[in-house]
Amino acid sequence: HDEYHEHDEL
Amino acid sequence: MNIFRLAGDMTHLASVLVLLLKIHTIKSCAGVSLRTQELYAIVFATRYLDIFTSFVSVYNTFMKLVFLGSSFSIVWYMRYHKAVHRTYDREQDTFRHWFLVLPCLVLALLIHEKFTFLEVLWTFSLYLEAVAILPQLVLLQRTRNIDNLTGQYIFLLGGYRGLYILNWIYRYFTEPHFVHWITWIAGLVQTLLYADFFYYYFLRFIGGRGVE
Repeated sequence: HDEYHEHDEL
Repeated sequence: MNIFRLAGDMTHLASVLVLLLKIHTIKSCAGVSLRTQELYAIVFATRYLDIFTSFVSVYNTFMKLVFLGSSFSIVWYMRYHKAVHRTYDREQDTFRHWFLVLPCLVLALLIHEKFTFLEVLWTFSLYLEAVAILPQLVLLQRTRNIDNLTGQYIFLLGGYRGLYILNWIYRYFTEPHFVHWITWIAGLVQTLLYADFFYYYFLRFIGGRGVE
């Protein structure tokens, strides 16, 4: 899956 | 985006605004730890490097810019604005904050999800955010008299952490494969440190003026 996609929080 | 996450972000934003209000209008940073604020500036600078490489939403990018800008401007005010700097409790704010940075960096190099530059720095920012409040906690214990705005700042920061945990619980049950051990454990440690903060915050209001 997209490498940085999970960092959708601040 | 769920209601807990949004409420958490708004609480976080409110905490920063309260701090900026205190610094801007009262020209005072009494009771505020510059070392904690410097750690937050490092936290946001290392976490939001992905602002250049990944786009989640206009909301995310906007909030990242707000947190970056506000954290660095708070540090600037406390260090270089004459009237604000005069109110800084320099003698009390002596926590060796650099001793927190190095262990967090080593830990991020050892324990991470992926060994890439951005990912290790992102993990480092999670570990550092978890302990960044410690200099503020020490300063609070030393100064004893905290004013309303400082108290509200701390209260809002704690609320932000608590709401993020509710957000993770919600996401765990509503989104498939939403498992982020590093984020959760670092967030839990951070929230427990804030629980200590709340203890002093409530003592301040229950017991009147001082924190014993």
